[in-house]
Amino acid sequence: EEPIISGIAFTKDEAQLTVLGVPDQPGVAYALLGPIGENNIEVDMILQNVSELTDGAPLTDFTFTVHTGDFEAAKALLEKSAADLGARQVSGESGVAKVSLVGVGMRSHANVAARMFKALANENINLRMISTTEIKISIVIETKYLELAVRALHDEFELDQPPQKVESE
Amino acid sequence: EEPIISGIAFTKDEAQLTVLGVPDQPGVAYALLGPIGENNIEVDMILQNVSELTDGAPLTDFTFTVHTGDFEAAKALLEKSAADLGARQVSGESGVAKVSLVGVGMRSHANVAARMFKALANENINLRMISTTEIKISIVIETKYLELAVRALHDEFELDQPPQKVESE
Ligand SMILES: C[C@@H](O)[C@H](N)C(=O)O
Ligand SMILES: C[C@@H](O)[C@H](N)C(=O)O
Repeated sequence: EEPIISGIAFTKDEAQLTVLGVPDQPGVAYALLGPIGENNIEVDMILQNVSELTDGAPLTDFTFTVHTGDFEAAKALLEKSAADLGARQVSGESGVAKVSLVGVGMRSHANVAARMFKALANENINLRMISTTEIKISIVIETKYLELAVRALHDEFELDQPPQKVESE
Repeated sequence: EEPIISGIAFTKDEAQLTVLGVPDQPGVAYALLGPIGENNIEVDMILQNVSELTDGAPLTDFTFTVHTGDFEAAKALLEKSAADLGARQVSGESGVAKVSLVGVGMRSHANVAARMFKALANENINLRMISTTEIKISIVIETKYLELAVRALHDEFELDQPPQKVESE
């Protein structure tokens, strides 16, 4: 199936929060996210990779992004939950942007993603986070690289209209 | 905006591969994914969380999933790239399943995701990986929990038709 790239979407004014070293056990994701939702803080993406054994306990990092304006409130809630769970630390970065290549038929999208990653690497842009689905390949980068990233992808995928900022991306 | 849950999708016969301790520097994601795509191995999801300083160097883990049948070939390619990059190790799990809650209007989907995580935690199902977008909340679990997970979400979200396995999910 040939992938069709329909465009580039991005959001800026995002903040990333990560709880480092959480126990990889049932109930932990709920414990971390519950208070955030209950406080009506909007969450854009949630990301958690597999755990590793650290001194015999399986630990992983739980990350999500919020609007920059909610960074402090979310951080405070997380620090409380993190302490209860015995997590190591809460860290964050309040100036990140998400850039996504949007398309269809990207099921085996390894080649499309590799092209995207190469285009960004050529501009020396570091990919802080990566998260993909069949219709969207998203990366999170520092906000200062946003314009450069969008142009690089625009050029690489020969998207002839100016990139659209998609508010609800 | 009220979220509308349209259904549950899942894929089984997936295998997860992770390169542990890769340098968080431009070009690394491309170095890892390039050979996979060039060898025509289909990749379902790619997931990478933020890095942590380990002995002064920022390191992270790079994960992707493939069909179970491609596990060995992909692992061999990764081990080669991992060695070139000085990554710590390649690990994998060849029996995982992805379960996704699919909907619209889930922009501030913290509450929907929290409900999903709680329903699964109540069944003692461990969430190995989590990855979300505005229209899909995906988790990766051990294959043995797949049926239990789908039923739990089916009940929690009162989805009255039997869950559909979506091959192209
Ligand atoms: C880390 C967290 O996701 C845990 N695995 C859980 O199931 O809740
Ligand atoms: C780890 C990897 O994603 C790296 N940050 C890169 O930009 O390629």
